Amino acid sequence: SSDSIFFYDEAAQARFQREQPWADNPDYFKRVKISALALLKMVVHARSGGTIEVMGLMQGKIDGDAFIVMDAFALPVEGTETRVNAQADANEYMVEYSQTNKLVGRLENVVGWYHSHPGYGCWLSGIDVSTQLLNQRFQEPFLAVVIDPTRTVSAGKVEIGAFRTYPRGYQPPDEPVSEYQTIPLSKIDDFGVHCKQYYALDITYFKSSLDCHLLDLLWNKYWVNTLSSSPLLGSGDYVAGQISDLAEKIERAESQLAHSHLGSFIVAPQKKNEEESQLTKITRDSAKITVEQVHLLMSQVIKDILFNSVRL
Amino acid sequence: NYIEDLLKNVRTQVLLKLIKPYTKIQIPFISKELNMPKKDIEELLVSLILDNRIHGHIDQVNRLLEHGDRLKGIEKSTAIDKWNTQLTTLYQTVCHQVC
Amino acid sequence: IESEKFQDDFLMEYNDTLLVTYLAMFTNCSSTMNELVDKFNTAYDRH
Repeated sequence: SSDSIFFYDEAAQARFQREQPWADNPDYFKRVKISALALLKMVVHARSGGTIEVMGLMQGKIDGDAFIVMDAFALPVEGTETRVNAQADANEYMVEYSQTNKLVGRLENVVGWYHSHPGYGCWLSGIDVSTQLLNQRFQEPFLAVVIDPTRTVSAGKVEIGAFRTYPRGYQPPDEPVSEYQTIPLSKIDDFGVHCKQYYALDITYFKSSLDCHLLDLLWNKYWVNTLSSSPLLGSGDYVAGQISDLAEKIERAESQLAHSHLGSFIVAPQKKNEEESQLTKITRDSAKITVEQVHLLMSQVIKDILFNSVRL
Repeated sequence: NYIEDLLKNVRTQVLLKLIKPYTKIQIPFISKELNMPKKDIEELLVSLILDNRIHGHIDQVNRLLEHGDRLKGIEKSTAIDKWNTQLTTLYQTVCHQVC
Repeated sequence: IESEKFQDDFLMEYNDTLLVTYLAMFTNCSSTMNELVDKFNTAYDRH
């Protein structure tokens, strides 16, 4: 029964395409189910890009209000945040890949695109929002997924977000409540301007019985890799960047605080609240950095006690 | 016309792959692995260091390549120092507010 | 691993993490202090 999700019902998909229930409701899609294989491929591809943004496409199907992502493939483009339409370079590749898929009996269509934000969190920038709006206009149903490979390593879990944009001019009835995340100072303006133009979908994962069996076989290898690796040493540059960014945020908050103190007769109460919440955000960011460092150090200390304290 | 450039590219890739796991590598070892004279290895290493493709320096006395950025640890210390300075300023600003 | 070099590097990382924790604690204190000062100034109408 766990493998039944992999069955592709062409008739049902064709019916979805005819009825288009998402056309009248911009909030129609609520969930995303990603297969273990697709997740692994996307994360490995994002990680391979290092500090350069990479992108790819996802194949799958629709099931009610959920996207089901069965597989993903990389596109031969890089630096997606620095160009307006990086996807255009890979158009020929995309078309050829999709056609070849059908020939080998792979029936799933492309249902979305993914790209990486190395070190600066899962959200959609202005360029990403424009790209997704275009995709949703001409290739519905379409999903945007963002992966942060750097934070994946330092946090110890996959940093991933799935998003869909609202049409231009649409005002969502309720303010979407999103999980707080640290945004670097250089990206904070881009984040703030566009954050209300899209919403996040809930992500769950699934795997086949064969995936379960293979992952079980790799259990020991996973533990050998985990015990022998040291993210504390490997993520030095990223941590230094985060601390530098935090220092700049403190500088900004401090200068605004100093100005508000001098002009406290003129400053409206709302602005004061904004400054206070800035310091609260900075505190939260510093706590997050510390907690990650402490977790990594804990693993080092435990390994030291376990393996280096054995006396013959 | 292009053989030398191609050879240099191939040797560069092999060299970078070879020295990746090490912090100190003997130049005679690299020369043996790449099957190249030591003088050519040194020239190649110099050009890669100057191009910033290798972070490290050559110890000609001991015929060693010391791989790894010496400044790597300093970045974190500089960032922490910056944080400390900004905290001091913030603390002073908050204290001024009381007065 | 039992060597002086390993102990040096290990304790260096340990100290760095403790320092980061210390600074984060100070940041939290500064933020709380700022809130307290604002409330104090508002309560006693000191601008």
